[in-house]
Amino acid sequence: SNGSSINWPPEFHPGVPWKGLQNIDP
Amino acid sequence: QEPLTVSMLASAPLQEQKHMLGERLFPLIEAIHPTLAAKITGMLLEIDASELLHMLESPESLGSKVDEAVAVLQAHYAEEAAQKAK
Repeated sequence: SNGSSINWPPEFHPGVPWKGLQNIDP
Repeated sequence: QEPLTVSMLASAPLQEQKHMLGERLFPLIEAIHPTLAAKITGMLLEIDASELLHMLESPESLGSKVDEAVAVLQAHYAEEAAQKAK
């Protein structure tokens, strides 16, 4: 997308529902 | 904690499957790379659930994937740094 790769990869944190790439590119 | 099985995963939606796998993978990855564990787990969750299940049972497979992920991550950060420097 438009430069949002700066936040790639999405982080996984225990106890937090995983949303995959939606975590960084809503 | 009981082992994660294919049938346990099969009954859950994809997003939930990845979350279940992430909960199991994270502590193993954290033991290898405490500072990058959240990022590495996020990267590995892009892999197929069946392969992730195999990695949970095989420390060697997990270790080599973690090494691979760290290399990709470092290359990504280096590229970002180079772009910022422009």
